[in-house]
Amino acid sequence: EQLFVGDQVLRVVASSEEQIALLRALGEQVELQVDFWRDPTKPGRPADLRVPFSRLQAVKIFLESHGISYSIMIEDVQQLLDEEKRTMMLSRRM
Amino acid sequence: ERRANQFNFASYHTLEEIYDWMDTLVADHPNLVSKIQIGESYEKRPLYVLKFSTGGSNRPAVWLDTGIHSREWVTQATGVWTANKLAEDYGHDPTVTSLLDTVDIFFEIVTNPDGYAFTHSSNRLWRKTRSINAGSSCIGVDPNRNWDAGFGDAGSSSNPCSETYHGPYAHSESEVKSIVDFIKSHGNVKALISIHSYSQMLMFPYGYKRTPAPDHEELNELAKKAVSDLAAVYGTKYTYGSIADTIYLAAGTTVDWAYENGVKYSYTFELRDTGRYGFLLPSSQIIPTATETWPALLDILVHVQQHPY
Repeated sequence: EQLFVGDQVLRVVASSEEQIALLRALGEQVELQVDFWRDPTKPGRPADLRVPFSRLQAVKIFLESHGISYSIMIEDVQQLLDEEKRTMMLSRRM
Repeated sequence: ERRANQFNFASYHTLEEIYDWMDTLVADHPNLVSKIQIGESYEKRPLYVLKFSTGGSNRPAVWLDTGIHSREWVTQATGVWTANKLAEDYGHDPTVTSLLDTVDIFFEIVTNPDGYAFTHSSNRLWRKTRSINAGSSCIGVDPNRNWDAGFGDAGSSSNPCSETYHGPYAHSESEVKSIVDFIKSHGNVKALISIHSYSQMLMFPYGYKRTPAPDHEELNELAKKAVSDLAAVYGTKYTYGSIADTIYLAAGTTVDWAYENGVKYSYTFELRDTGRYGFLLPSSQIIPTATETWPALLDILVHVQQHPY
């Protein structure tokens, strides 16, 4: 089973086409293992990317160094997955 | 004795639970719903479609599918709720009754069963199919880039490790090919609605090119009405338009293939996002999501019924 402990989902809002191109380039860097949940589309429209815990620092530095604004949408993906699993088990017991 | 109304629609379910529930739905509505198998997945799971029909011969039909991207769990859950709603409302709601008296509906609730099973057993965030790619250690093809409509062009990847890998050739995935074969052999499918999550959009062709579709104006007006009726339920705001205009160029998608193969009313939904959970939308939001989607779906279905071609 793949675990996602410490992984975060960042909500990124690019302000220009140039920043969108940078985000797409970020997605192509295989070593960063970024998983776009919602792809970058147009300036002002949010993009969501899941970043493994081990790559968080590198990705955040990338975003900050290019002046791309972001917020943390999900603090810890695994916590939500555990909660989801608990809910399903409870439902099944009922 | 099991009955479909004992099923918890407000919870997420495994593939086995959904497949079992399909049988109870058929048992509860034997004169309306039947289950057909249109093929097998890569890992040999049956591809089941619920057929809603009140009779007739090869009536005009609507194709609905949910969950081609396996991790979009609210989509399959909405599919289950919606299928139940269709069955329960027939004979009670005049709109649904009139619709099903003239139109057949084919509903594939778990369009990517291998991926869905994998999200329950091994990787909750799996999107693609589970086919092996020759020469690569990466598994799976994006089944929404695998259709023969601009196959391999912009917005799809030739890298098997990418989430948008288009596959070795168009319709390489049995999950896709089975739908293609079914719709082509049916010959009278008038609408196709492919449901995803979670960007709150209602889109139509084209995705692989920026040229407006010949029916752009009609498709756009209908989308406008549908998202307006959706928003009236809980105020959820959707954007709408062609795929290329609304998101970006995306080649090889379901709706482009359908449109290019004569299915005029081809739409794709991106269901609700709270902005906080993404693919991990809490199960408490399943019914609100399905409930608000229903009037939008019904708008499209009724339009199809009233605009034969």
